[in-house]
Amino acid sequence: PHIRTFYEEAQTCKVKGAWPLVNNDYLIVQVTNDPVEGNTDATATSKLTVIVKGNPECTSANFQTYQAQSNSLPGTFENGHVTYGPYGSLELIEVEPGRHVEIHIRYIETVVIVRQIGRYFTFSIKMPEELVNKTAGLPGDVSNDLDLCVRGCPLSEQINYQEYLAKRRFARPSQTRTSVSSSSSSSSSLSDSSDAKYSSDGNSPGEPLVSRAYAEKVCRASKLVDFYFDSCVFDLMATGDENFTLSALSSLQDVVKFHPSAARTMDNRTTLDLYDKQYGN
Amino acid sequence: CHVERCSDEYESARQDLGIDGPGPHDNTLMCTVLRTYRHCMITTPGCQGEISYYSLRSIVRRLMDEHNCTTVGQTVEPSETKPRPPMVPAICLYKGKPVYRHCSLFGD
Repeated sequence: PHIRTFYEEAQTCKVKGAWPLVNNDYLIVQVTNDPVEGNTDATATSKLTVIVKGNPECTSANFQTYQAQSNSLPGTFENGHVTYGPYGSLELIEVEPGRHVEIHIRYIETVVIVRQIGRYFTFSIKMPEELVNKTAGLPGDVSNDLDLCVRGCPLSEQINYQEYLAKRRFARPSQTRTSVSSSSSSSSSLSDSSDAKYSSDGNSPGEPLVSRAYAEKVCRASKLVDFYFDSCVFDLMATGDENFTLSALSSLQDVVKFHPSAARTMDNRTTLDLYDKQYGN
Repeated sequence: CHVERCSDEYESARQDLGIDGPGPHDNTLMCTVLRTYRHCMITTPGCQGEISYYSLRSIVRRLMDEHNCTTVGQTVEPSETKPRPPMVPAICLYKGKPVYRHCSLFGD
């Protein structure tokens, strides 16, 4: 999946299996990522667990757990509750059943958004800066060293999406899927004969499932910018699944809502010129 | 900081006492609602550092001066038909710097 860390680093990662996203004094978030159908090492999030640590004064002394798995985005915490504490200090809001929930942890002004798009999840969190890294662990405790939201992905887990896109700039798409998801309303209107969407000339690793030109057209129509545009193009080329366009769009909307100043500094797109030149031939 | 709740109560009290239209209004009644407003504001927790809170507080102080109100005197009892939601104790309100970080994970 693509990650934008608390420190505004944007990465595309493999991170297959279970990984921690956040682990501090207030909450733990863990994800499980499964390989996606396609010709890359890419994975997407199929399971997500949020554990809100206890707060005796405002909610309760116990941890509260929220768990979502593919095709199950519950509208309550694990024990069926939606609010905790006499002041609603911890509240789970089901914004759109089965598709969008928000967890508001009011005593630390933190909001977690979980969306299910297709089979996979998107995650966003807004948290006060001074609490992000607050861990009262034992001396030498390195428990948050692998938190993806804090440290980003380890180098060995990173995918250079710019190189991937540049190397396949003119690649003809392979046909590994019998059909392409058409949940995005833009897809049908964008299909045109000049942009080869599929061909049947083999299936070697890393070959795109749709052409870069086609993917760019779909992503541009969704008004995606910057890292979110390239992520969308990468996802479409890697899987041919247009659900991922909506995933990038939702994530961009969360940034605009949570972090307007970051949104103002976004470029129309990240530059691929260097990579396009390098792999142009 | 739920200072807007004090403003709502102030407006509501003015309506109840029939002094919500254009003035001039009876000074005694105005002082009663302004004292109520002031009392609500000084007992609302978690407003340290909120600009809106300090602005409103200075407005109330100015209005009280204009109407020669004393700080001690009659106030409006909270209406029984409009119960106030429980006041959030200060410990359950975040009082740190309002500077936020954001993280997201999406796509493949």
